[in-house]
Amino acid sequence: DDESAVKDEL
Amino acid sequence: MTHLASICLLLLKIHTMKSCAGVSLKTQELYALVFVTRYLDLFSNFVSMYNTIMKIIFLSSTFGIIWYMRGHKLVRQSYDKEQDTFRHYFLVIPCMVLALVIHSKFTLLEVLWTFSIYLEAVAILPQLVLLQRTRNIDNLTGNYIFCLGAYRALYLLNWIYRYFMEKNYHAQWITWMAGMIQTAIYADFFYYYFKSWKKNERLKLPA
Repeated sequence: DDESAVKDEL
Repeated sequence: MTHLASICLLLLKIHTMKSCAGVSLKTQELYALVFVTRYLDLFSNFVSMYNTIMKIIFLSSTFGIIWYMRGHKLVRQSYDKEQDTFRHYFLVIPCMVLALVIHSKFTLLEVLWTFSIYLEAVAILPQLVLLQRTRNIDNLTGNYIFCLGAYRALYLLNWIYRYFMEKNYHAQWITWMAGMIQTAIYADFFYYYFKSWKKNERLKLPA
């Protein structure tokens, strides 16, 4: 899993 | 929303009392660095209107607070400079090193983003040190710090919720670990905050 892909939080 | 409330409380205090007594400029500057390094994707990664507006609010309000504390004639005089002695590099350098070692992808944006996660976890430390040295903590300052700690604690609940409820939600260990440390740092403060609230007394931290 590419953790860096998730950036929807502040 | 709790994070936004904390900023509103701080601005309310500074604006109405024309005082920043008990507020750490070091923590504000660290938060400015956190927001600048995290929101570098402001224009390249559109999540939602809400997300973009909040990013802009967090960035501008933090710089507004710093301007108040450094530039405003009256507010500047109330700053406890001699008490607010925590050194930035003491937190910034270890976080930078950690971000260079532990990250999910070795790119400039990703390392800076990871750095901002680590720095956010410890950015409150100068404020907590100053708080311990401050004799008279006013209600607004106490509530400001409470909200600042509460928002990460609420994120922990949100992460648990998302992990079980969202189909395409991926584990994000860096954020989770940093978030847990960030919340743990507030544990002592929360304890005395609730204690003073229960007894209806003014907040006071033991020396």
